[in-house]
Amino acid sequence: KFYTNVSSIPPLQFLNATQNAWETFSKLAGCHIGENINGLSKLKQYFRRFGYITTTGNCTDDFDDVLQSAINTYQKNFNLKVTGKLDSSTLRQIVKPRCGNPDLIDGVSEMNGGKILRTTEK
Amino acid sequence: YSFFPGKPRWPKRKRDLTYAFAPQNNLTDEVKRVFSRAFTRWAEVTPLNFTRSESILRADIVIGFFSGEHGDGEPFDGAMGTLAHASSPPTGMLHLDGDEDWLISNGEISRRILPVTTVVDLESVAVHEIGHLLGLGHSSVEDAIMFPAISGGDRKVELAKDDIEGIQHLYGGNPNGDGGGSKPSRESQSTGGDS
Repeated sequence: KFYTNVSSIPPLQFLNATQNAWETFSKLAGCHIGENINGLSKLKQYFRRFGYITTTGNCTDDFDDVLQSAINTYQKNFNLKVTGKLDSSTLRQIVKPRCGNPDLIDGVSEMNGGKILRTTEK
Repeated sequence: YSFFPGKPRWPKRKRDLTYAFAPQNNLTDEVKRVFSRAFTRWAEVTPLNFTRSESILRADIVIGFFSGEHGDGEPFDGAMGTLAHASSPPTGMLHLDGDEDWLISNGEISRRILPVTTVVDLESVAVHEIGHLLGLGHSSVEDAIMFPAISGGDRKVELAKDDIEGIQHLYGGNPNGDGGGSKPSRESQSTGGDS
């Protein structure tokens, strides 16, 4: 559906503003390594979709090293404090609508790493 | 800025690119003009020109709105979530999620046009996806067009320094422009398209 100006947007669109397939990730705040929490498998699928997890096979609800490494890289790419934890600022970023293209292809990210390299070259 | 692996770009003989819209979408001229403006933003800072074609068979780039599974193995997920995706050069596919509510803003530049909402600014997403079509990957610079996320109600259509440096690394600057340092008015530019 296309809205041709701001005033044509029905109020319902503002009320539903937090409804989003990824909003359920918000309840994972505070999870840490070693825990098994319902919903972490979906978060792993999210990270796999955008290239942060490259392992194949079923995603489990375990907060394991693979997930922690994915969170670390995600936080680096999005200029967040690198904690490896599902803190509120990381989850706020994760649930935002975004481009479907992956951030990493074949496990390689230049989003932030490339910038550092180019600066060194200069 | 970043690139796709292997740094694919449109070949040198392809500086005049054509784009077409999937006919089944029956898009209005108003929607098509949004894409024309989006292409113009990249044309201003590169040697590339973009012209609309009526034939998807002859066009270098095909743009379409699709819902759910649509044949490329990357299904859309309904409202919000993923908004669009695009291929690297020289494939030329730009797909937008047909389940989104899209806002057509008429040229305003304001950074935030609405309080939090599920309506997404179409031109902002179009400019980003065209960056992918030309060879750019995602950027960590939050002000850059190629930053991967955008909130509902946000509008970001102006190329940042990071975007311009990235695209000029691939294609060089606009021989008729100033390289993107200070932008001339868009109305005075002749960059192809249908506007």
